[in-house]
Amino acid sequence: DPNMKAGAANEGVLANFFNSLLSKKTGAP
Amino acid sequence: MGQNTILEKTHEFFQICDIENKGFITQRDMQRLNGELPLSAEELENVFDTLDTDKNGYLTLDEFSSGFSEFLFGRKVS
Repeated sequence: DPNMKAGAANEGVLANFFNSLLSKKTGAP
Repeated sequence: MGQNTILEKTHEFFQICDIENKGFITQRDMQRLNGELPLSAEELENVFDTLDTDKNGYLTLDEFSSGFSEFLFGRKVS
């Protein structure tokens, strides 16, 4: 599965992205 | 994190990206996050490509949430 391979390669970037979203304060102006 | 919280967060994050409330996220929407998140344009492009599993250029809530699950649990939840 090529998607799985790409997913593994970008795992760190994806984790970074979701971690950033998790730490981002939402609803702020 | 409970299942409802995950669902809430998924919607919340999706809406951060889908600021026009289109129901999908484009590569352009993703690039708007460049100033808001500590990620480079290239990294955001990578994130988009990774989440856009059917490679149609549109990121749906479904694709987004499966990417989020993958991040949370280390595997895809279908």
